[in-house]
Amino acid sequence: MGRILCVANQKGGVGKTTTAINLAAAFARSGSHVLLVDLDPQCNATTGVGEAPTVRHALIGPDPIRERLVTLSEPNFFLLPGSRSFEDVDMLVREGERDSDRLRRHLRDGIHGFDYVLIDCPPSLGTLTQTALAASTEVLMPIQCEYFAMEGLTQMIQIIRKVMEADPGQLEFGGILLTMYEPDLPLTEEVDAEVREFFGDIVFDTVVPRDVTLAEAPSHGCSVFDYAPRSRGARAYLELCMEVMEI
Amino acid sequence: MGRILCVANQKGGVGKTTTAINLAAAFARSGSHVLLVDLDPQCNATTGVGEAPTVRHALIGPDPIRERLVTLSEPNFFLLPGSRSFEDVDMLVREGERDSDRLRRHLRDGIHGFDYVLIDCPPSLGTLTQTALAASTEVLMPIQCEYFAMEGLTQMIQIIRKVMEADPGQLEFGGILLTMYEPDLPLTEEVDAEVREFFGDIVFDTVVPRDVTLAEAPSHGCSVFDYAPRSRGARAYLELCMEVMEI
Ligand SMILES: Nc1ncnc2c1ncn2[C@@H]1O[C@H](COP(=O)(O)OP(=O)(O)OP(=O)(O)O)[C@@H](O)[C@H]1O
Ligand SMILES: Nc1ncnc2c1ncn2[C@@H]1O[C@H](COP(=O)(O)OP(=O)(O)OP(=O)(O)O)[C@@H](O)[C@H]1O
Ligand SMILES: [Mg+2]
Ligand SMILES: [Mg+2]
Repeated sequence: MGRILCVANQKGGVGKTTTAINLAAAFARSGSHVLLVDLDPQCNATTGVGEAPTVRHALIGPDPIRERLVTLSEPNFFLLPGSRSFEDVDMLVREGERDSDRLRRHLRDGIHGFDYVLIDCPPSLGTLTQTALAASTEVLMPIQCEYFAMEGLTQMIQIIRKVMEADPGQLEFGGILLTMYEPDLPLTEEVDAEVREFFGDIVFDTVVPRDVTLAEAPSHGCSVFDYAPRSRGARAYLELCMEVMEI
Repeated sequence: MGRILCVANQKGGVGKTTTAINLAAAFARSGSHVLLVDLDPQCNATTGVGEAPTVRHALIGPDPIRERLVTLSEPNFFLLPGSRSFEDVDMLVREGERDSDRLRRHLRDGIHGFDYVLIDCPPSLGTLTQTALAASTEVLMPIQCEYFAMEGLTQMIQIIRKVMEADPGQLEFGGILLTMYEPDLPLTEEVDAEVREFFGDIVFDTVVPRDVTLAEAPSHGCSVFDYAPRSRGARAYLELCMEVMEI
C-alpha cells in the first residue's frame, strides 16, 4: 500500500490546496503513480487542475471509486473530483459512526495501487477532516508564518492525537510546512523560530516562498510545473517532494 | 435596533477576522457603541483583541448574553468571546431547526443597545454561518484578489439568497470588500475588474492593501489603530468605516 498524505489545517487560506496539487504533481513527475482526492466542498483542488466538480461525490455514491477517477493531462496523475454537495457527506458522517466507517473503507478500497495519495481537506476540524485523517498514513500541515496560524496548531495536534489513539500505528505526523514564507519580514522570522523550537524535527527544512506564480497557476488549470517550471514556487515543491520521499 | 454586520466567506484566509476586528474598532473610534461577536471555533477574533476564549460559548449557555460581554481597552468596544467547543454548537444547531431558532433569538436579544454589531464567522457555509446570517441585517464578504477566492463567491451568494428568502426584508447585501490588494500584480487587476463587472455597485470603493502591520497587530492583542495608526491598513479600514456608515 502506498503512502496516503492528508493535507489538513483548520486555519483557512494557509496553502492546503496549493500544497496538495503541487506536491502531487511533483510526485507524478518523479514517475510515481499519484492520486489527488478533493474532500473540500469548495472544490478548489478539482478546478485548480482544470477539472469540474461532480454532482454527487464518488465517496457517497454506490459505484467503486475506480470508476470515478479522472486522468489528468500530466502523466501518472489522477484525480478523484470534489463535489459542492459535500454538505451531504458532512451530514452523512455525522449521523452515525457506522457511516464514517463506510466512508473510510470506501476511501481505502479505492486508493489501492497508487504510490502516493494526497487528500485536500476543508478548513475545519469537523467530521470530514477527521474521516480523512483516519484513512491516511500521514498528515501534512501547511501553516503561514503569521500569528493566527500558530494559534490553531495546538487544537489541530489534539485532534490528530485523538485519531492516532483510536487506531494506533496507522496515522503518523508527516510534517509541518511553512508556506508563503517572506524571509525579510520580522513576523516570518519570529513564527519560524517559534514553530521550530516548539515542534522540532517534524517541521520540514523546505519552506515555500510567497510566489505569485503559485496563485496564478490554478487559473490556468495546471500545476506550477506546467505553468512556470523555473519559478521559486516550482523549485520549492520539487525540494519538498524529495524531502518527503526520503522520510 | 442597530446594524448587525455578518462578516462571512467560506473561502479560508481572505481577511474575515482582520476585517471584523478593525472595522469594529473603527466604528468604536467614531463614537458608536460596538459589539464584536466571535462565532468561529478558532477564536481568532477573541485572541486578536487580547482576550481569552470561554469554555462554553455564551450563545449555548443559559445566561443572558449581557452577562458574558467583555469590555475592551478601546472605548465603546465590547466583545462576546468565542469558544473552541463550537463543535457543540454546530451539533446543536444541526439537531433541530428549533435550536437554530433558539440560537437566533438568543443572539438577537443579547445585541440590543449596540449601534453596530460585527459577527466573525468560520470559513464554512455550515449551520453556524447560516444562523449568523439569519440574525444579521447585512452581510459583508471579504475576498482576496485571487483565482480560488472568485470561485466560491457564487456558492456564497446562493446561501445568502436562501436566507433572504426565508425571512424577507431582514438581511441585505452589505458589500464585497477586496482585501490583501496588490495593485502592481496582474492577478489583482484581473480579479478586481472581473468582480466589479460581475457584482457592480455592491463592491466597496475602498480596498484594503496588503500591509504586514495588519498581520502584526493581533499578536499585540489590539486593533491596527492602536498598533500602527498611520499605516496603510489603518487608513483603509477608516475609509471603509466611513463608506459603510454612509450606506
Ligand atoms: N506560496 C504561495 N505564494 C503566493 N500565493 C500562494 C502561495 N500558496 C498559496 N497561495 C495563494 O493563496 C491563497 C490561499 O491558498 P490555498 O487556497 O491553497 O489555501 P487553503 O489552505 O487551501 O485555503 P482553504 O482554507 O480555503 O482551503 C490562494 O489564492 C493561493 O493561490
Ligand atoms: N490586508 C492584509 N495585509 C496583510 N496581511 C493580512 C491582511 N488581512 C489579513 N492579513 C493576514 O492574513 C491572514 C488571514 O487573514 P484572516 O485570519 O483575517 O482571514 P480569515 O478569513 O478570518 O481566515 P479564516 O478563514 O481562517 O477565518 C492572517 O494572518 C492576517 O493577519
Ligand atoms: Mg483549500
Ligand atoms: Mg477568521
